[in-house]
Amino acid sequence: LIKTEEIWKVYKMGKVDVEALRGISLEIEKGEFLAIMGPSGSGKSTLMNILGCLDTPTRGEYYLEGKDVSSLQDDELALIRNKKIGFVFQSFHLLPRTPALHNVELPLIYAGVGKKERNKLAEKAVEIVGLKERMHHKPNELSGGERQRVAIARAVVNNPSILFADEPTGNLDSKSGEEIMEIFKELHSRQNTIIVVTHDQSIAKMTDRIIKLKDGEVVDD
Amino acid sequence: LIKTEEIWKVYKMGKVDVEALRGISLEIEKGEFLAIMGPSGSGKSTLMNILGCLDTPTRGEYYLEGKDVSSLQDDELALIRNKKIGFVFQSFHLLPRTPALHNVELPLIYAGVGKKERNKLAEKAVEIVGLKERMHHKPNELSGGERQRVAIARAVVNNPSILFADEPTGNLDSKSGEEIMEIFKELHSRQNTIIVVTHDQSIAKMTDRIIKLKDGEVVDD
Ligand SMILES: Nc1ncnc2c1ncn2[C@@H]1O[C@H](COP(=O)(O)OP(=O)(O)OP(=O)(O)O)[C@@H](O)[C@H]1O
Ligand SMILES: Nc1ncnc2c1ncn2[C@@H]1O[C@H](COP(=O)(O)OP(=O)(O)OP(=O)(O)O)[C@@H](O)[C@H]1O
Ligand SMILES: [Mg+2]
Ligand SMILES: [Mg+2]
Repeated sequence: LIKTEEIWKVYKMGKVDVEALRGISLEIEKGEFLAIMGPSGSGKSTLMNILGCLDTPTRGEYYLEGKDVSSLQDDELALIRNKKIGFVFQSFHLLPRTPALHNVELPLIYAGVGKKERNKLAEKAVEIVGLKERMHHKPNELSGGERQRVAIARAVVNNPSILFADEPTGNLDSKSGEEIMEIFKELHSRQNTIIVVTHDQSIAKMTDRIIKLKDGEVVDD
Repeated sequence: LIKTEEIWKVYKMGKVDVEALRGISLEIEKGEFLAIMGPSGSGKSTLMNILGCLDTPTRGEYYLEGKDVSSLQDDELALIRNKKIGFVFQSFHLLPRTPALHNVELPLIYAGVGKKERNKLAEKAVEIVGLKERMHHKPNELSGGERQRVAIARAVVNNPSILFADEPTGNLDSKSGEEIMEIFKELHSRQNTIIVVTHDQSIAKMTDRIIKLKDGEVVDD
């Protein structure tokens, strides 16, 4: 499903280069449930953004379902991002001036889903993350963990075949965190691929494979 | 040091009231090191913002060092916030367009510290959170955990007598999290008061007292 060959990501900052990823080669099969771990600053979010087609590598190749992602047209990429991929961002990226429910509806709007159906799907997603009573709140009227759960609901609402979740339980108590993992397991049970960045050992233990990063390289797999 | 009497925080939202805090009465002595825990949405950040003089209760009294905070003048409050209190926000609140080092300098600028001295103190704070090599990066050129550490450095740079840290290790791997707790312990060893909101049991275990919230009330202390 996913194959990377010597992926590098280098940020040029005046005289100094920051090498966020230094030659990542990975293969991920369809239907895997894996965790990416590593110290703060080791390149996890950078890697996730490239795998999720939100960023491009400086060097190296990324093949998604056999296709070289760098050769895809903009509209093909947009379709992949909207229909195939769900992404929970480490910093949530919610629209601040619209209520939680509308934030969750966004992927369905882009997918051209009709108003009645998307309202039903969005409400269902908000309910499974336990936020039914908060769905009309805007993000700044929500707690940190509630915002994180809105971001999760938005990422799963169109039943993505690949879910990327960047530290999805960092703001959650252990009970809420377990509930989120149950949602991910349920998605996984329907043959979807789940990739979770986490610092939490108890979350990583629930996955089938742990990839460890350090200083932009894979040190364990 | 801190005494609250039946603190309530109610958000009016059209027809429905959200009762974020429902009668919190607490006493905290000078020099304590305590944790506040509880489910997502239970009122922890709301309580922290009131204790940190960043928000006011709807009902109830808050006495800081014997003074009723609601009766203080604006300039007295500003002085307390700048000189006595350090605050690590759950969502960091860094200035996006200025480098990490400058973000850390901000409390010192407000305190009227001279350029040479504040540069020295800010660099020292950046160094103890392990970000010396990233101090010229802007927040959007940093990882999630690096931003969190900048927020921590800014909160401790003027040696506050009361440190409020709202989920300071949520984006950190366990090693970085332990290093942050070492910084807090060192601050505590100099007779300062440390109040940490955390979902992490291993962090809470390092404190002397755990206050548990649920649905806006204290359920354990
Ligand atoms: N401005 C607001 N308007 C309406 N409701 C609010 C507002 N701010 C917070 N709330 C609600 O108050 C409750 C408590 O919020 P708070 O941020 O204190 O929770 P928390 O314990 O810090 O949660 P978390 O662990 O998720 O950070 C939440 O249910 C939230 O939805
Ligand atoms: N736009 C940028 N310009 C320069 N350096 C960057 C930029 N974005 C990220 N970096 C650097 O690249 C490194 C990797 O960042 P990344 O966000 O992938 O780390 P991470 O493993 O997700 O960390 P965390 O666990 O703290 O979230 C970091 O050291 C960071 O400072
Ligand atoms: Mg990250
Ligand atoms: Mg909070």
